[in-house]
Amino acid sequence: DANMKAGAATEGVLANFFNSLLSKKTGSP
Amino acid sequence: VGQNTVLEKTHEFFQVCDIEKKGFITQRDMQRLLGELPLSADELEKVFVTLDSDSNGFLTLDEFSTGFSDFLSGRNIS
Repeated sequence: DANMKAGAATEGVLANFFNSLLSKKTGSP
Repeated sequence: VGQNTVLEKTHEFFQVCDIEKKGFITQRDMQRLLGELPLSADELEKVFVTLDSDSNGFLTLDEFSTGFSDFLSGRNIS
């Protein structure tokens, strides 16, 4: 249902967020 | 990915968002990531709401690192 879809979407967004954070270069080059 | 990476990335995240060094971030602070990460404002809002486990509108270092660790250990939280 709608709630489950919203949850699944959030999970994907969360994964995208953390993966982006992990691949982001830290501070100094 | 080890615990050090979680700590490092958590602090990095807070450095970008919590520029006033409050020790927590709000949804507004979170939007500072708009240029840093490939996520939309709407997506960042969803991430914030998901990580703010007590739904008080403040995301603490502890809440963030817990959510981060959970994600890394499970990779697919249900």
